[in-house]
Amino acid sequence: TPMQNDLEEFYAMV
Amino acid sequence: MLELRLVQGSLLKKVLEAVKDLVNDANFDCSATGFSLQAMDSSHVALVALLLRSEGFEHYRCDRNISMGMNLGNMAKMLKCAGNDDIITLKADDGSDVVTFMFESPTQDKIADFEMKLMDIDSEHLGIPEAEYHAIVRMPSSEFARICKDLSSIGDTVVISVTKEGVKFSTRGDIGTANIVCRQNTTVDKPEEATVIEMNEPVSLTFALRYFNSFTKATPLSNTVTLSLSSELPVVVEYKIAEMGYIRFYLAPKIED
Repeated sequence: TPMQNDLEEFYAMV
Repeated sequence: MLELRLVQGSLLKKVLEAVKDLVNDANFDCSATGFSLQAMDSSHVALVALLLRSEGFEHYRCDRNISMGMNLGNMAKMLKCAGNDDIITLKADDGSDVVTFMFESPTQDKIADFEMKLMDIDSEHLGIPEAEYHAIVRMPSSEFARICKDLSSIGDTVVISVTKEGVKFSTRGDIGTANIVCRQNTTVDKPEEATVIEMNEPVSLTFALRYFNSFTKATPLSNTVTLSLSSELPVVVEYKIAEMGYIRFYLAPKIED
């Protein structure tokens, strides 16, 4: 099964 | 003082039905722009962003920016008590720890108010930059919901591939495989029945189907859905809310280990 990314890897916390 | 009067109260009922299973607690932010929410699901894989613009409300009073923490399950329970034709008004006093939902029947012969406790929520806001997407697919929301439901009976993940041929949704599971191709189709009677594919570059991404099935709970809000796809970026699944704004779901792609 492919690994699941985390959204925080794509978008910065503000 | 906050007072928002929404003549088409059913919109708010539908919004809650669309988000309550994905996110438990969230801050609703109220400003001159409108009534908005941004919240991630507990696994930090999906995010929902809602905007209901102030112009879409019959009356919109928001004296200062305010953030109201609500349990979405409880809010959905309260809004279920509103009739589909009811006018819904949200009210909160400055510094208050409660929000009041007022439901008025269209003929004004029944008026109810429900008061709900607010909660303190540490919200984590993500900054989502504007992106150029490799492909944007607009299709009937009911068709998208049907595809997600059908594929989830076969497999757990979906590969969405956009090429010149169309958009392909594929899955595989223990019992076999499934591929559904939707071609661009703009020669339909009604624009909302069209499938429109704007492609700058072919793109193929893998996602968990259970999140897509959760997003499709927003189907009653819009006849069409837009999927914005770029390699190695989260997909954006957008349902426009007529005259008012949108509900957008962001889902991180899966990557091969």
